[in-house]
Amino acid sequence: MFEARLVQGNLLKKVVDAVKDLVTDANFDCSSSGFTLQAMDNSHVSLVSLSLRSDGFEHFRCDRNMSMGMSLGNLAKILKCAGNDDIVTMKAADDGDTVTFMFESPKEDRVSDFELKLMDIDSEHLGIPDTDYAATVTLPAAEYQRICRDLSSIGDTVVISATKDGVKFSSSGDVGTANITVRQNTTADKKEEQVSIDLKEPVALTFALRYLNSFAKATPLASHVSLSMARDLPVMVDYQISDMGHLRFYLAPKIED
Amino acid sequence: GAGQRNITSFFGKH
Repeated sequence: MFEARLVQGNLLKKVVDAVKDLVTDANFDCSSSGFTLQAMDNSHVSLVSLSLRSDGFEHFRCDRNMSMGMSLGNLAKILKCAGNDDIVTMKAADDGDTVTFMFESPKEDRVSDFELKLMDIDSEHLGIPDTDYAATVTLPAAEYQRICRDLSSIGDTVVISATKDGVKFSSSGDVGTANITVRQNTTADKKEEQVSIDLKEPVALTFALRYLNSFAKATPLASHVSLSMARDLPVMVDYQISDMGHLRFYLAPKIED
Repeated sequence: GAGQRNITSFFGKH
């Protein structure tokens, strides 16, 4: 059987809220090492990769590797019924066709359980190669969200270029053009405002803003987000989930005409 | 859209 108890239950809610608009149905894979998900969006342009390590759960038991297909919309509906401070426990039998979510209030005065029907989902697992990225910028997650939102009002695509001067986000459209540059700032008073840039060589790539905007729905999960780029390769947008794992998005670049 | 690559052309299927 599978059983996992997460004291910070709202973390699961944040994860599902972050991906449910990008991916409708997905398989959650459970093994003794943890709880993972890999799924592409419907257009197969981006890939979501979630990893929650077993040691991040208060209790984790998985006797046999299993894949649980879920509608993320339905899962979000169920998780919405959990209190913000509730402890969430997931349970599933090895051969069952449901997964149960149990919500316990911190004062232990309210317990509820919701059963979600599992579904058969044909999904392809992609191999994500280890990549030596040319540039990685780590910036406040809220700043990334703002850049994507602001540029979306100007154009449909963004050119992200990393040079020794900083990382520039440029967009253009009928309205005009916009450039936003973030520079390294590791001495900001507040840690949550720090920006760090790791540049091995300059790189510039073009991406659809629609997807980058969608990834920003993961903002509540982490104070910072990292964008890693290499020439002619998908960008990796990485939200670290403290003490547990990560939620990563990969987006294929656009090719200049 | 035009010029948009698929993620599957970068990450091989297992």
